[in-house]
Amino acid sequence: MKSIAVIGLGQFGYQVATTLAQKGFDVVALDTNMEIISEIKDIVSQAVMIDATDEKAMRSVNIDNVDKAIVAIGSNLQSSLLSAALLVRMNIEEIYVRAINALQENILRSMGINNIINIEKEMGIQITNTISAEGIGRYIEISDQHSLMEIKVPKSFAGKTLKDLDLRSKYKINIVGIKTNSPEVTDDGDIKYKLKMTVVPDPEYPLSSNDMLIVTGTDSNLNLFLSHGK
Amino acid sequence: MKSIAVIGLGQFGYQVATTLAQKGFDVVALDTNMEIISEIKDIVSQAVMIDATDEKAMRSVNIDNVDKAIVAIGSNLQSSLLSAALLVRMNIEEIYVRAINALQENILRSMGINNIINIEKEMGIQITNTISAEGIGRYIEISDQHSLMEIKVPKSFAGKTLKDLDLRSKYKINIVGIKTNSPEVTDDGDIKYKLKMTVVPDPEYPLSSNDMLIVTGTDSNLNLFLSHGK
Ligand SMILES: Nc1ncnc2c1ncn2[C@@H]1O[C@H](COP(=O)(O)OP(=O)(O)OP(=O)(O)O)[C@@H](O)[C@H]1O
Ligand SMILES: Nc1ncnc2c1ncn2[C@@H]1O[C@H](COP(=O)(O)OP(=O)(O)OP(=O)(O)O)[C@@H](O)[C@H]1O
Repeated sequence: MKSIAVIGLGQFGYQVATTLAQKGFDVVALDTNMEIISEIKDIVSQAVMIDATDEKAMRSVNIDNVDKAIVAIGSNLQSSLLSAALLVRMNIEEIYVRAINALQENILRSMGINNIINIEKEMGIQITNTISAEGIGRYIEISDQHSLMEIKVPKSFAGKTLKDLDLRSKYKINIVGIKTNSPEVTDDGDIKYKLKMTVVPDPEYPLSSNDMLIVTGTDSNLNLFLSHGK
Repeated sequence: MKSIAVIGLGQFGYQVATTLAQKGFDVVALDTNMEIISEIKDIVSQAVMIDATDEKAMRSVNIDNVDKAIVAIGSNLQSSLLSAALLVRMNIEEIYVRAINALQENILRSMGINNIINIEKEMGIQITNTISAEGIGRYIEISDQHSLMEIKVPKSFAGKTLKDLDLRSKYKINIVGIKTNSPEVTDDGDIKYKLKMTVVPDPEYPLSSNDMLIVTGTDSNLNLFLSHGK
C-alpha cells in the first residue's frame, strides 16, 4: 500500500488525511499543532508533531521515503512554499501542493511542481453548476461542453421503458444509470423507501415518476431534453 | 435570467461571482472591501460596497428581490451567520451558505438553511480520488459505490471496436464517452492534435491506444475492468 505524507492538518488537510486512511493508504500526518496530532493519531498510520520546513527534522522521520506527499497548508504561504521546496529536494515521486492564489501557483510551477490544487477556485466553479441547475439533482461537468446530470423522470415518461423511449437516438443523450426509490418492508412491518442505483439500466424496466435518471451528453442536447421532458 | 446575490468576494466568492456572470446570470456582488468591488464591477451586473449584516443597507439596495443568494464569507463566522439570518428574514427563495466547520453547519441547519457548502471538506474528499487514481485521467464519485472514470485505452483493446469488446456484458460497465486525439492540419501545413469528445460513442469505431474511455460502473466492477485491461 502506497504511503502518503499529509502536511498541514487544517480543515482541508485533516479531511485529506482521514479520507486517505479510510481508503487504506498508509498515511503520515504532519502538523506543528499538538492538539490536532493527538486528535488524528488513532486514525492514521503515523501522526508527527513537526515543522515541515525543518529539513533536519523531516529527514529524521524519513519523509524522504514516502511515495507521495501533499502540502495542505493554506494561508501560511511561506510555510507552504518552503515545505514544497524541501519535498522537491527530497526527490519525492509525486508532490501535490495547495495554492491559495495565482502568484503562489506560478512560484510552484517554476519549482517544477505541477499538481497544484486551488480549492477555493475549483469549488467556486463547481458550486455554480449546483446553483444554476434546477430540478436537477446532481450536475457534473465532464468537459466544458459535456455534463452528467441527475434528473427526475419527466411525468410523460412514467410507465414507459428506456427501450420504448429510445432517448439515445431521439435526444443524442446517454442514460448512464437509474436511481430508484424502492420500498422495503422492515422487521416491524413498516414500509421504508430505500434508494437503489443501477449503472447498467435495464432497457425493459418501466420508469417510475419517483426515479432519477442519470444522463450524459453535450450541454445543448441535455438542455433540449430537459425542455422537452416538461 | 435569474438574479443571484454573492456576498463576500474572497477567493471563493470572487470565483463564484465571475463564473455565474460568465454563465449569463444577473449577478449582484457584495463586499465591504472597496478594492475588490472596483476590481469586479465591470464583470458583474452590479457591485456594491456594503456590510451584508446591515439590514437597512441591504434593503435599500433591494437584495430582498434577488432569486438566489450565496453567502461566500469564510473565516468571519459572525458575519456569515448574521448575513444568512438576514437573507432568511428577507424570504429569499434559495439561499446557499458556506460553512467552515461542523458547528457552523449545525447552526445554519437550525436556521432552516439546507444548502450548505463546506469547501475544505468537499475538496479534501475529492482530491483523494485524484491522488489514489493511477493512469486514470479523471475520477468522479457518482455515489458512494459508483464512479465515473477516464482511462487510457488498454493496449489489448487497440484496433478493436466497442461492439467486439462488448464491455457492458463482460464487465458490467458503461462506456459513456470516448476522447480522441485527432490530427488536424493547420493553415501552415503543420499537424496539430486536437482533443475531441463524443458522448454517444460509435460502436463500430476502432479504438486507438491514444484514446481515453470514459466509463461508469460500480467501484468493484471498474477495478476488475482496470486490472484485466493490463
Ligand atoms: N511549517 C508548518 N509545519 C507543519 N504544519 C504547519 C506549518 N505551518 C502551518 N501548519 C499547519 O497547517 C494547518 C493549516 O494551516 P493554515 O492556517 O495555513 O491553513 P488554513 O488556511 O487555515 O487551512 P484550512 O483552510 O484547510 O483550514 C494548521 O493546522 C497549521 O498548524
Ligand atoms: N459583513 C460583511 N459584509 C460584506 N462582506 C464581508 C463581510 N464580512 C466579510 N466580508 C468579505 O468577505 C470576503 C471573504 O472574507 P473572509 O476573510 O471571511 O473569508 P476567507 O476565509 O478569507 O475567504 P476565501 O477562503 O474565499 O478567500 C472578504 O472579501 C471580506 O471583505
